[in-house]
This record gives sequence, C-alpha cells and structure tokens, in this order.
Amino acid sequence: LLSALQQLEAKSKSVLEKLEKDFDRLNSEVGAIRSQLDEVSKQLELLTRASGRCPLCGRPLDAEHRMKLIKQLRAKKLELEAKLSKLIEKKERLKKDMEFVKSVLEGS
Amino acid sequence: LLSALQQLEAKSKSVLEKLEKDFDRLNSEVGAIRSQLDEVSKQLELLTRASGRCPLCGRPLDAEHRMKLIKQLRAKKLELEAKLSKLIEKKERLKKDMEFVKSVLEGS
Ligand SMILES: [Zn+2]
Repeated sequence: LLSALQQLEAKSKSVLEKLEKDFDRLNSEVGAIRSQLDEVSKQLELLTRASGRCPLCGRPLDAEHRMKLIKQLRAKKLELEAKLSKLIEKKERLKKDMEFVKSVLEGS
Repeated sequence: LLSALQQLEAKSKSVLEKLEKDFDRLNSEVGAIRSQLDEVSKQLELLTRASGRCPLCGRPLDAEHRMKLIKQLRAKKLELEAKLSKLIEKKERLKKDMEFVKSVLEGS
C-alpha cells in the first residue's frame, strides 16, 4: 500500500510540474497578444484622426485607402480579442486542474 | 468703515471669479497638451518598431526617411513637455492666489 501511495505522489508531482509549465507558457502568450492589441489600437486611433495625409510618414493618403486600412485593422482587432478570450479560458481551466492536483498532494 | 469693508469684499469676489475662470482655462490647456503628447508617443512607438515599411499606410519607408520622422517627433515631444511644465507651474501659482483671496473673504 505504501508504495502505491508513493507512486501516486510522484505521479501527481510530475503532473503538477507539467501544468505549471503550461501555465507559464499561456501567460506569455496572453502578454504577447495584449501587446499586439495595444499596437493595433494605436494604429486605429492615429488613422481615425487623420485626413488627407498618413499621420506617420506624411505622404498623401486618400479616403479610400484610409478606409481600407481602418477596415483591415478592425478585423485584426476582433481576431486578436477572440484569441485572447480563448487563452484566458484555457488559463482558468488549467488553474482549476492545478488546484485539484495540489489538493491531492496535500491530502496524501 | 463699513462701506470700505463691503468694497473690499465685492472687489475680492470679482478677483476670485476671474482667477477661477483663468484656472479653468489653464486646465483645458493642460488637457489639450497631454492629448497631443499622447499622440506623439503613439507615433514614436510605431515608428521605432517599424522597418522597411510605414507601420500605418504600408508604403515603403527607407531608413533615412524613418530617422528624419523620428527626430522631428522627438523634438516635438520635448517642446510639448516644456509647455506642459510651464502651464503646471502657472496653475500652482494661481491656486495659491485663489487660496489667499478666499482667506481674505473668510476673514472679513
Ligand atoms: Zn505612412
């Protein structure tokens, strides 16, 4: 019996280690997406205020080109927001799994 | 004597009103400069990350043109920061004047 408990403990520890590694990876993915979202909203703000010229390089920018760029950026923003909410859901599930395994380790 | 006090009180009230109007005008100037600073730092962030193309309109942007734009924006940022600190100093002085006049009014 003792060796079965010891095996369970060793197995739970290695599961917990793997879950913690996944959790850290997810955290850095969330950070990368948040910084891309930040860049897209900066571009959207500059473009929506612009008229006639590109607010960054100063070259002429007609209304059609400007609207095309704004549409592309809005689509990118929606895509990034959808990715972000999926990752946050994954993180929550992972957190619950980690708490479960920790409670198994503490109980044993 | 009473009419002299009443005159002082009326004069202090009109001075206070003028100071309060100036204070409000200064506040909106500070807000306008802060939003210009915000726009300049967005442009600087997008340009410093860019390479080869304008990060906003997508057209080719050579290193020389990029460096010229970055230099212009940095100069603009310094100018706005100098303006902002002058305005904040003015606001502080005005606040002290208002408190003095208020203490005169309360004392009479
Ligand atoms: Zn451009």
